[in-house]
Amino acid sequence: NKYKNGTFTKSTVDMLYSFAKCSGLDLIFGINALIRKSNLQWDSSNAKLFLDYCTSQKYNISWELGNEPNSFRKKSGIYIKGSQLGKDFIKLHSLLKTYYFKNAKLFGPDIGQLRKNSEKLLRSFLNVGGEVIDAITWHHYYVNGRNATQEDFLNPEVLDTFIFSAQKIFQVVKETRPGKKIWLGETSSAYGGGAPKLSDTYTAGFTWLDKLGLSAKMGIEVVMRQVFFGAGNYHLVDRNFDPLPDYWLSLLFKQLVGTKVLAASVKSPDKQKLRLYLHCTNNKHPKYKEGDLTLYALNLHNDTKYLQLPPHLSDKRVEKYILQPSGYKNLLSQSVKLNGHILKMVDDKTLPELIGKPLCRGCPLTLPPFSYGFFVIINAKVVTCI
Amino acid sequence: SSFEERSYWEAQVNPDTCNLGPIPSAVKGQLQLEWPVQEELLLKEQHQ
Repeated sequence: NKYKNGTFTKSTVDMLYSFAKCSGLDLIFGINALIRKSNLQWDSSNAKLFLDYCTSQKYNISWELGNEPNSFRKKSGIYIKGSQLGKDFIKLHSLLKTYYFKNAKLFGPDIGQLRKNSEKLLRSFLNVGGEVIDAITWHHYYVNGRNATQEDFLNPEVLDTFIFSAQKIFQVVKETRPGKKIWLGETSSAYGGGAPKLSDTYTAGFTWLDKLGLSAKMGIEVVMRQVFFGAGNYHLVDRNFDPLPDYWLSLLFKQLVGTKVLAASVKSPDKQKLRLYLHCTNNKHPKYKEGDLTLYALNLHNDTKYLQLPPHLSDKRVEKYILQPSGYKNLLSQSVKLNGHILKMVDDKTLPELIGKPLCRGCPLTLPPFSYGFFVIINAKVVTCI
Repeated sequence: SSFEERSYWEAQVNPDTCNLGPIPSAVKGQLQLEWPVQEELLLKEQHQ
């Protein structure tokens, strides 16, 4: 009884779809899972109205049903078993088949952090409804936004907690639906709207970049960021739609990092604080070609680190893209510098060109204290990337 | 449709394209006025 009814009008849907389409994004719409009959089965009648309209407009949308079902009881007073939710997904899957959405995908169950009860729910959900979903979605946050500190965001042990959380999900999926894809359906640095004066600053980039790297390494192909625009502190653009540090980081990541993941490691006494990830370069980048490599790295040390590439790569041309806070050593800055130049929009609609800086051949890759960045190894001719 | 949606959508010559025009100033004003309240509601839910 804490919630008021909300209504999506046709023009709301039109605007939403238009925004996604015009931005080159795929839209996944989360249908209300809490409209239920007296026997607790999902009532699809409201969803049908929505699907009717989307079909009439030939909208190409994929679907989810419900959000964080492990919290249903706490948030709405309705307790739904995993097996029931599985049946509801099967019902929605059958319903979608009767519509225009022949190729529409279905994702779920958008489970929160795995604990004893949520694990039980996920297992029973997957046993019953796992067959009809195209990817299993889970949500991850490192810490509570209310009491998170800057030390948390810079702590390698906190960053590593992502691995343990992901491994739990992987284990459940392995035992119930082996081979099924696992996605992050919602994720950010801190829950509860993010951490004030942290989640929208340069500091948040350490958690974001490390999560992107670890996810790719673990085989999580899709990471959905909470949130592009909204309340709290973890947004990518501010209330004036001006990009925040994680926006620039995401943009750079998208431009430079390809989808093929390689193994990289660092020989250093304190490996946890110097974190490396290696991919094939995004071959859509106009400047680079197939076979090139993108190494991205985080330096959590309070001194500069110098990376030496292995001998077979040491003579290659390298371009660096180092992101640093705009104020000197001000990790809480809301603006960032790329290779020493502050990043800002050219005008309301134009993003600046993100330009790499060539390094001298054979020179070490330099990472200033508490910074992160990308290095493109040009003409690496790595077979896997061709 | 809400006032904002109607005003915005009606102001568009061809709403199917991606070349949408600017938000009418009345709509922008209304949205900016409403946002602090919406933000508070969203935050409350997120904290919960």
